[in-house]
This record gives sequence, C-alpha cells and structure tokens, in this order.
Amino acid sequence: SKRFLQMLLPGPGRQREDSPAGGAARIFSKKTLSWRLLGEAYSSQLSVDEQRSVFRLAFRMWSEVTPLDFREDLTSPGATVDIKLGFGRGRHLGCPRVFDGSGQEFAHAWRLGDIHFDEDEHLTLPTSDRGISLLKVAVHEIGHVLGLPHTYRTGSVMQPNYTPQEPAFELDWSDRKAIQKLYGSCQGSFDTVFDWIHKERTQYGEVRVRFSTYFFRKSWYWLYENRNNRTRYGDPSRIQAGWRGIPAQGIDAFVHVWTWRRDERYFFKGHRYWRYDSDQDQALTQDQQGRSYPELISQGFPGIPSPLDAAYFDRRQQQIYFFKEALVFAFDVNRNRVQSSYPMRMTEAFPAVVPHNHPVRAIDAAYYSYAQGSLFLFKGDAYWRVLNHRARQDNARLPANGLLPKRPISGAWPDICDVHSSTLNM
Amino acid sequence: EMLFHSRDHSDLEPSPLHRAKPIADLRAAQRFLSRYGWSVPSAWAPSPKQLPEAPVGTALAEAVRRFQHVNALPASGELDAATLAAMNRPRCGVPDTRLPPPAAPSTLTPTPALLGSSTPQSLQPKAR
Repeated sequence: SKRFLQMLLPGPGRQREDSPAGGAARIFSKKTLSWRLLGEAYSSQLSVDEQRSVFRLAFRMWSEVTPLDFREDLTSPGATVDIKLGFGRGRHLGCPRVFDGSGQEFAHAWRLGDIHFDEDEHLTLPTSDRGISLLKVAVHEIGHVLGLPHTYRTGSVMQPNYTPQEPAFELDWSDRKAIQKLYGSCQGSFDTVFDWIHKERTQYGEVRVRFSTYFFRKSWYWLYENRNNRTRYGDPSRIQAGWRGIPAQGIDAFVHVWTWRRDERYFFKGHRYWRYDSDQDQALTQDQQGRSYPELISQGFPGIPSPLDAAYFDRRQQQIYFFKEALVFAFDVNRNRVQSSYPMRMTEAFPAVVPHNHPVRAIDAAYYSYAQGSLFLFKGDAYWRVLNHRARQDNARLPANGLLPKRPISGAWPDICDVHSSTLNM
Repeated sequence: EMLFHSRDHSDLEPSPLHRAKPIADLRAAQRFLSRYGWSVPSAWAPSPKQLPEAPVGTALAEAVRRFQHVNALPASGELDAATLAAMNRPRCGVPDTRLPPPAAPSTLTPTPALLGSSTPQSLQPKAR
C-alpha cells in the first residue's frame, strides 16, 4: 500500500507534469538521481559487486544521452533514495505485482520508482551468451522509471519482449530522442574544442591524414564522431586517462601549428603551455630544440597575455589567433611575434553579420573544423560560425571573417552529455 | 539452490516448481492480454485482484489481432500456436500502455478458436 501511495504522491524532485492535457508524461524534476541495490534483495546468481557494476553501467548509459546523472547512494535513509533495485521471486519486496517464475515476465518497474527483477530468471552478465542479460533488462527498466513506455520499434531497448543482447549493445538514435523529448537535450559550455590530426602511411607509402574531434570540459573530454552525430560510446573519460602529462582539468586552449616544416601541438592553461607528442601519446618534458615544458606563455609566445580564453591556428596565414577578454592577438609563428596591427577588438576582427549578434568578449573556445571547413567561436551553450572564403565568394557584401548569428551548440553537435563524476572512471 | 554444474553457473536450471505457467489456453491468453493492457486502456493496477476485465468475444479477437500485428504475425484474431508462443516469450512486466490503433478486421469472428492440435503438448512454448 505504501508503494501505491508513493506512486500517486511522489516526493520532492520526483514529478513534473509536462502538459495540462490528459496523459501528461511524468518525469523527475531534478538533475541528479540516486539509486541503490537493496541489501535484502541481492541476487544469488551473481556477486554483489557484479550486480552493482552492471547497474552502474546501465544508469551511466542513460546519463550519456540525457541531462540527468545518477549516483549510487549506499548511506542515505532508504526513503530518500530515488530508485531502488532488487531481486525477488513470486511475492516479493512488498510489491503488489507477483512474479510468475522462470519464463515470461523477467522484471518490472514503477515510473519514478523502483525496479524489481525476477530471481527465478537466469540473469547473466553482459559477457555471457546464455540467459538474459541483466544489463539489457536494467537499461530497459530504467527507461520505464524515467518515463518511457514500451515500443515495438525494431532496435529499441524499450521493446517489451527480450531479444538477446547484441555484441555492441547501446541506446540507438530513437531511444535517445525519446528520452530527450522528456528531459531535453544536453547543453553546456566547453573549455576547448579541437580536431586532432592523425597521420598515417598507406601500404603504398602515401601519407594519409585523418582527424578526430575532441570536446573538453573541466576534467573530462569526449571524442565526437561527426559521421554518427554523437560522441563515442562510453565517453566522457577523464583527461588524465587519455592525455598524459597535461593538466588534469580546466584546459584553456589547444593549438596545432601545422605547416610544411612544423608539426607542433600545444595545450594552454593559466600562464603556461605544454607541448604534446602525438607519437608517444604524452606531453613532452623537453623538445628537440631543448625547450622544457611546461613553459611560460610569455616566453614561448612573446607579446601574448595569459591566461587565455581560446586560440586556434590559421594554416593559410600561418598565424595563431589568441583570444583574451575582448581582444584577439594574431601571432606570426614564422617571425615569432605578434602582428603589428594587433591586438584588435574581437568585434573588429570578426564583425557581426547581424548587428549585436556577437559574443563580444571572453569566449570559451575557438574551433576550426576540418569536417566543415569553418571556424567556430564558442561561448556558453552557443556558437558563432565565421564566414569562410567560399561563403564570401557567393556573397561579396558579407564582411571578411564575419560572424554568422549564434546557434545552440547542441544543434550542431548533439548529445554531448555529462555523467556523474563517480562514474567517470568506468 | 537452483541446480548448476558449471563453475561459472552458466548452466543454471530453475526448479520445475519455479517455472512460469505456460500460456497455453484461452483463459491464460485472456489473462495475458488483460494484464499487459491489450484489452482495455488499463492503468498500472496496484493489485492483481483489480485487473481490468478480461476481453471476450469480439473484443478478444480484436485484442488478439492487435497483438499479432505488432508482433509481425498474421492478424487473424485467432489464438494460434505462433500467437501463444509470442505470449510466452520473456518480457517486461510493465503493461504495453501505448497500443497501436485497432486494425480493421477482414472478417467478423465472434469467438476466437484455438488452432492446431487439441492436445496441450502442441501448444507448449519452445524451451528457452
């Protein structure tokens, strides 16, 4: 009876009605949700650590595509835990729905509430090719808790019937959009964004170039798969794990000086910068010219202030553009000095195409995209695209380096979502 | 304990006492359709005793037809072996609340008939 009342009268942070019309979707109204595997309801088929690990991954998979995040809570009073999970058979855990034994029903969930798994089922780890994947069932039931109904759409995790887990089980595009319809898409600013160039030799000795797009925020980062319009499965990861030797958080800028003679990659933070060795996949302590790292920005780039807001390398002009506050500095890498006409106000160097539609100062990142052949300036959850050569050829009246009106970052690079910090090391 | 022989428990066998009763007849099928929201737009009932009324007659045939349609089965409205097998598949216990609209029936069937052999064995679900 208590559970029935709980379903009708959810506590604070639990319920929000999206529409006054009948049948409004009810969803959680807070961003971080707590969960716990009940101590009195462990499965005897897997170790407790295995069960918790599977649930942690299941929650994280939803967190990677929504503005929600989930943390395991082992200490708070049970009544304050948002989602409780447990295993039972037949009449179980005070639940009014009775499990039917092995076969047919394998689990159920209460919207905005708890999840129960039928202990009479052979629930297995994701790596097993037998039984029913606990991960897939958990992801499905969490979908219900968050407010999703069943669907018969092929490929959806919310199909009512169980299908064996695929080798690469993930939430597909439609499941993402379904949950984002309830909770919105992920927003937020970034510290730096850049394309990382990989150079390879083919079997014929030709040099082939590939690039990967990275978004950095605080102490974590994502690889963005442009062809799939999403981040790499399993991201974000900690900067420390993927980029050895650079600061663990709060990167200000990244620059790749790439000319016929030079191939140098730099990370900037505070008053210092680091040079990164892509072959060894770690920051250099000393380069071939004898320069030690980290180095002061004022030493390596005379005339450039610090800390910086953003930076990028213009390959055509062979200049690094450094951004700080309302100013932009153009640094000639061949002469190793700031161009004489700089610094310039950002509004002057990159004039607004639509009046007053301009970041003006303190941008977060400057990103040159090889995929789109354009420069983007990021600030908050918006970006401004800089007119490139091609665009001006079509319309010469547009100002050189003009900024097109701002748009949301999540529109061009969707689904870059935070996860709870406790799950960053998964 | 549930019986197993492998080190990794991968061959775990549930006790016969703990096996779900197969959906093998009209009554069980009616309960299935009612339980998972195929008969009437049902709320998530707090107690099994308050399940929505099980569908009968034309309503049952219509419910069966809709179930068959979404499960890519011939929408005959009849409880054939394939339909019962679909009902016996492992599934989530949450009702299917958003149901597809009813399809126009090709013929009126007052009472659905169980097809196939009359012996219960022919309607047994396949082993998982």
